Amino acid sequence: MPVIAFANQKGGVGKTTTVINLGAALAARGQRVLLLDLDAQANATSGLGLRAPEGRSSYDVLLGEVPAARAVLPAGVDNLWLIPSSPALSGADVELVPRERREYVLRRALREGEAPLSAAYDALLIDCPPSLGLLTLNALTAADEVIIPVQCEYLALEGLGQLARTLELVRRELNPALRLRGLVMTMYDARTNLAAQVVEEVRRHFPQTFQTVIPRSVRLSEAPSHGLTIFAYDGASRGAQAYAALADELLARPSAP
Amino acid sequence: MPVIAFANQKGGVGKTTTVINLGAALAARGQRVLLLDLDAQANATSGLGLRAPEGRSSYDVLLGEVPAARAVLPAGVDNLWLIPSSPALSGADVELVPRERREYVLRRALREGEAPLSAAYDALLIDCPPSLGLLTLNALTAADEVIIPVQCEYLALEGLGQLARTLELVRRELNPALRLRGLVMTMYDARTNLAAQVVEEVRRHFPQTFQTVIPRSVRLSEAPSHGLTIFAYDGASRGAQAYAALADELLARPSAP
Ligand SMILES: Nc1ncnc2c1ncn2[C@@H]1O[C@H](COP(=O)(O)OP(=O)(O)OP(=O)(O)O)[C@@H](O)[C@H]1O
Ligand SMILES: Nc1ncnc2c1ncn2[C@@H]1O[C@H](COP(=O)(O)OP(=O)(O)OP(=O)(O)O)[C@@H](O)[C@H]1O
Ligand SMILES: [Mg+2]
Ligand SMILES: [Mg+2]
Repeated sequence: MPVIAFANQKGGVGKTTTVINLGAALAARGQRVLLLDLDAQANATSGLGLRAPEGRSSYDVLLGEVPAARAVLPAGVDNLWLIPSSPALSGADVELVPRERREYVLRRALREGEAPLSAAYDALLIDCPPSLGLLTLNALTAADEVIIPVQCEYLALEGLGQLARTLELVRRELNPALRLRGLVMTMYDARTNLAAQVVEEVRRHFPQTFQTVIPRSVRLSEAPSHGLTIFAYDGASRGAQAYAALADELLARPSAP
Repeated sequence: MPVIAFANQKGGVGKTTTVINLGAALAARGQRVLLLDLDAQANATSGLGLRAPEGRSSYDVLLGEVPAARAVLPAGVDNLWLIPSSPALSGADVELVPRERREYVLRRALREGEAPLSAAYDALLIDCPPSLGLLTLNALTAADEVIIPVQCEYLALEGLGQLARTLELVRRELNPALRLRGLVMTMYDARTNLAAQVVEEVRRHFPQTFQTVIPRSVRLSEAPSHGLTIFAYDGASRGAQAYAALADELLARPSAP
């Protein structure tokens, strides 16, 4: 399994919730999974009840020359690990600007050296911030694939064109091997027509949209307040079933060549 | 009324929805209101059914030396105008880095010259992107006040500390007069305990939290798909009533000296 970036510049669409819970579902299926929190908000880190030790966060890996392997923490779940984030990352976009080949900094940190991190795990999932700045570009340049969480809302549709153009640009200039693994519809509220219309519209434009749709479920938004994945918090909930189904779909549908 | 930045690095908390609908409610109360879309997603622009004409967007005002007054569009609502955004803005964070006094570029554009734009309107509301990068810093440096939309979700709580520290930093280094006008709770879902807990927690830490709470209402998320404010789309809806109440509360509670 490859390095997968979870990206969408639209905010609040379920990037972090998907990284944590899809990661946990893959880990439960025997995959050795590493999560990388690349967002200064550090929601993936706190959502697992963790904090970055001083000098050993994704900021330090990117800008402080700390080897990525030294920043890895156990996530408190079998087969799941995390490189935590810290608020220092909010300055990274500006600090990366003068760097040589500034879009490749993360790729080098994950793939170079004697024991590249990307080879030590079955899957490496990157949680991106809600922007198309240098941090997200670094994730897209380091990744083999990208998964786009899309909220079932009108405003979430608007940005997909811009995101698709950015992926094209990254493929042309920075990372020719980058594949779109799929779009995953999130926070589907069966009581509204809007959600169904948005899903239909997205499926029409992007055939790679996963069959699995993640329902809106308050249990998913409660779990991070306990520092737990949805499986540890409420394994029988619709949210847990949906992320389990998404993991099965991902494992059954091999990456495009 | 001052220049007010609507900022929160957490994504999807209701920044754009609040700028459009609070702006419309203030306009309905006789205030001449200018909205400024400072997000490359351009949701405030498309949410009003508008598009930036070539060379006359907030990107051109910031980086292209176009006078701000030339980028103003009528918003199709009495007393409401907009400076639209364009996708070019997604490169602005990087392009602003080498500029002299790069955090003051927007402040100069809005406040300098013979006929400063900030004096021509009763209120100037800035929709910020979900980050604490140079665009948001420019908005906070140009603003007299900041309003923070906070979604009634646990993960939205996490970032408030970092946002408060950023406001302190801006006040100390860039804009000593910046005031926190208030926090507005959004997407309150009365069916969940989580929402009530989050509201209570936020009120405890931030006494400036508005009394008005914006409920979760699908009508609010449908309105932008028609390019309409909530008042034009469904004036009797709970969302419309809440934003009207917020406008009344804002007008009744003068800015702190
Ligand atoms: N399926 C769901 N049902 C209900 N709530 C959800 C669901 N998925 C995510 N949430 C909640 O919605 C909010 C936004 O989700 P999340 O933070 O994962 O999005 P994000 O895209 O990572 O946001 P950001 O752009 O700020 O990084 C969070 O409070 C989260 O707990
Ligand atoms: N009170 C509400 N009830 C229901 N839906 C809402 C409400 N407020 C906003 N929304 C919807 O939630 C989504 C997020 O809101 P919005 O886009 O305004 O947030 P934002 O903070 O501007 O996001 P971003 O961080 O991407 O700029 C949108 O699809 C919007 O239509
Ligand atoms: Mg996130
Ligand atoms: Mg917005």
